[in-house]
Amino acid sequence: MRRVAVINQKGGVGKTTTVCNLGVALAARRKKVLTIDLDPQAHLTLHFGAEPGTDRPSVYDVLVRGTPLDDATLKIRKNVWLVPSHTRLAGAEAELVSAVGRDVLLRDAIVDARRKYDFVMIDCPPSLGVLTLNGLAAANEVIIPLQAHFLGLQGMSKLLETITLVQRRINSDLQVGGVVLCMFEAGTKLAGEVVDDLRRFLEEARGTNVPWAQARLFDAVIRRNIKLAECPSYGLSIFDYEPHCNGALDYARLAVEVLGVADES
Amino acid sequence: MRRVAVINQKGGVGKTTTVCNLGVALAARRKKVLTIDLDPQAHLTLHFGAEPGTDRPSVYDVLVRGTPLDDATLKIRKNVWLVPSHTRLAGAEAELVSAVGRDVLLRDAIVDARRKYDFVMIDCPPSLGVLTLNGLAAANEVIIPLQAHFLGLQGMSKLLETITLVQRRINSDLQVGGVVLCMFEAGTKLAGEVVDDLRRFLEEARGTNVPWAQARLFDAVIRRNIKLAECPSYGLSIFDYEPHCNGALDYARLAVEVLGVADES
Ligand SMILES: Nc1ncnc2c1ncn2[C@@H]1O[C@H](COP(=O)(O)OP(=O)(O)OP(=O)(O)O)[C@@H](O)[C@H]1O
Ligand SMILES: Nc1ncnc2c1ncn2[C@@H]1O[C@H](COP(=O)(O)OP(=O)(O)OP(=O)(O)O)[C@@H](O)[C@H]1O
Ligand SMILES: [Mg+2]
Ligand SMILES: [Mg+2]
Repeated sequence: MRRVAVINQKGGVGKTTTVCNLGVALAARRKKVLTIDLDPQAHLTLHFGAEPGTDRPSVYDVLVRGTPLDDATLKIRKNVWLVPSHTRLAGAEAELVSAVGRDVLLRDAIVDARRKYDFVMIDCPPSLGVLTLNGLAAANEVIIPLQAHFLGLQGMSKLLETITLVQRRINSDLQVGGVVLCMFEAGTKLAGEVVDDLRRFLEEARGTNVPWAQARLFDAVIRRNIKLAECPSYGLSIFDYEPHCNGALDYARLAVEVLGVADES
Repeated sequence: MRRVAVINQKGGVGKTTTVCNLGVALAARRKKVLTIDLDPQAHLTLHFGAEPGTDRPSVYDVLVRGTPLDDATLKIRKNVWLVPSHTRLAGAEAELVSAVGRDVLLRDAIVDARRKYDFVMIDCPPSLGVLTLNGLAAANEVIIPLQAHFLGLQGMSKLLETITLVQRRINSDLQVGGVVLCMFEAGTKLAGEVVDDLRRFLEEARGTNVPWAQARLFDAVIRRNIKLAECPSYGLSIFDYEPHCNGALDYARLAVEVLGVADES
């Protein structure tokens, strides 16, 4: 089972959009995909058209009350399941401050789950707090959505530092699978510079023992496309909303590449 | 002195870009502007070309050690000052958990400052935690940058709920000045729908006693413009980088409108 944390503490770079659409693209290739919404904003839950804040169990109950993961899981569509978020999750950080093993609560819930999946994809909030740490402890690989902007690139070193600490102290399996460029506007000078910086940075890490030594800059790039911003308002993935637009093609290409990675390893 | 918190817990909507460029636009109209970087990512600090993480006092020292605000203030350019962030700020939330009056530390530091300004503009991180609460407690008005996307609109009710709580319990002066549309792509169906929703929502609040009863949707809209994403890599505002591009025109227009509001009240 591949457990993927989709993370970047820089806000608004395409984390939620990637978990939703990459998840559905993998499901279309007959993979059973569980998605988990670890963001108190509950945007992944909204993106799938589920209502956050109901009395149904959510990821809040899994973390704070020990509710079994299966009891908090909703079936969304063929081969896609969701553990929804809840606004209460905003308080979880304070509630878990003194809980024993607070960083590995999600990991243990996934291990104990009865239903088995090919992929578990975790949507993290734009921070490096307890919720994101739970995502990193539960995952065996990380996908980093990145906007090819100067400010977008600045947070990478802090993010990789946090991933290294989690790998050393909590989860030795953790590796960075790759960086996916989102909202990409080819042809801008800025995009070219950022891509060159990033490629050079990843190549220098090859052969070292850092968690991103085998990370790749995915060839599949997610182009800026307003349909990707429209489909959440209908509670649909891009494949159910506009299956032939650039957004759908890009995420389908990313799914093929993500699947290919596994065949190599 | 107008104390403005620029806030939206949704990530990547243009908070930092607005504090930097609106700040410089107000300074160009002979207003003395203090900007404060409350985000551990230190993007406002980077945007002004200052180096975060040096031994120089930062907003971390002001909040956690009681360093006077004037001692942590840097002069950036004519009429613009900055209290920089520091990566250590990421730990401030945990360090301040049991501090007495932890929400009003910034407010008191501004009140005690010797140097006086016309505007204090506070860049908040993408969350509603202790740092953002300090921003709301220190401000007398709020500007909400918003991306006209479905997911961008979802967080508004939670944001307004938090502002109401701060107004009731900590800071009775707090009012929402307005919402500024950022990264705007006119002509998309989505933008039209979001704008209509928002306008209707603000009009319904007129005459009530909620903190956004007098809030406006600023006429000045910040159009999507790659130059706004390029200028931070040079440590420059849009006015120093490309003074005649759409980004500069839009923020200049916003400054005129923000100044005009004061004359009415
Ligand atoms: N390729 C794209 N083209 C155009 N719009 C996009 C694209 N990807 C995402 N968006 C839109 O941009 C906004 C930010 O994306 P998203 O919410 O997925 O980012 P995020 O990293 O999850 O944000 P947060 O940090 O708040 O969790 C959303 O409104 C989304 O609909
Ligand atoms: N009008 C615009 N057109 C194009 N790019 C923009 C515009 N405004 C901001 N940007 C870019 O979009 C990205 C997000 O903007 P910014 O960092 O200001 O948002 P933020 O709300 O401060 O993000 P965070 O939630 O991470 O603090 C940055 O890379 C910025 O350079
Ligand atoms: Mg998200
Ligand atoms: Mg910012």
